[in-house]
Amino acid sequence: QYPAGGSSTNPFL
Amino acid sequence: GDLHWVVKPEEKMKFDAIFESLGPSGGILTGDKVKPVLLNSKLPVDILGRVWELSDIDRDGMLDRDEFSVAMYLVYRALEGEPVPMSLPPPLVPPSKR
Repeated sequence: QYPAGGSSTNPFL
Repeated sequence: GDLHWVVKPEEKMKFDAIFESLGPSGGILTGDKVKPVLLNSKLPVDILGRVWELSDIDRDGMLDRDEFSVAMYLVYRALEGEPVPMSLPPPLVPPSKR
């Protein structure tokens, strides 16, 4: 769902 | 377009007041300021995660005034028993984001 190496911008994940 | 935003002016005023009460910096609220407010709704965290996905339209991990209104709208509807959509319907996209 998120690009590899990228961090989630969703505080609930 | 001339599509009306589903967030009504009186709701927007209420959501804007909550937004201001949370102490936005530069017109935006960070995820850690918004998170406890959404958790307060007692909705399941996976639902709140989807609310965040739908409302953080530019995916910067923060909510501006209009994105916050979308989040609050979805939370209030969810509390009334309406399902949170999997993607943001056009009437829910703030006019400033179209």
